[in-house]
Amino acid sequence: RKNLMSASKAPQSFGTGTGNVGGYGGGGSLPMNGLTAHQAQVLNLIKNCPVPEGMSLQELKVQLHNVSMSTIKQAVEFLSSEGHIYSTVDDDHYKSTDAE
Amino acid sequence: LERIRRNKEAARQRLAERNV
Repeated sequence: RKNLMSASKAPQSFGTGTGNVGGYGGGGSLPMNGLTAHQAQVLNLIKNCPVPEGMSLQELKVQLHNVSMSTIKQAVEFLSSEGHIYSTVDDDHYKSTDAE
Repeated sequence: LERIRRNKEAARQRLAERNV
């Protein structure tokens, strides 16, 4: 009997914990420095690209196979409007501004 | 290639403005 009672109590004490979650946008994909998870991923890939003319959208799509092309394009557009990346040989190739 | 360099400068400037 004792066990049963303490067991039924347990969920209640967990309940208070969940209240805290809502505070900061929630869950794994925390934006860093104002970027969404996708934007940060794209920026990282472009930063780490060794090719002189930068990374192509196709390359990004291959690396981020679980992200749709339109999402990638949006991220790239955002990043370039913010100045993190810029287009090189054409609008499909991007380099990171702080890569040098 | 000149265009690329100008793109780069423009992007740098945008980023600098963001960071201020």
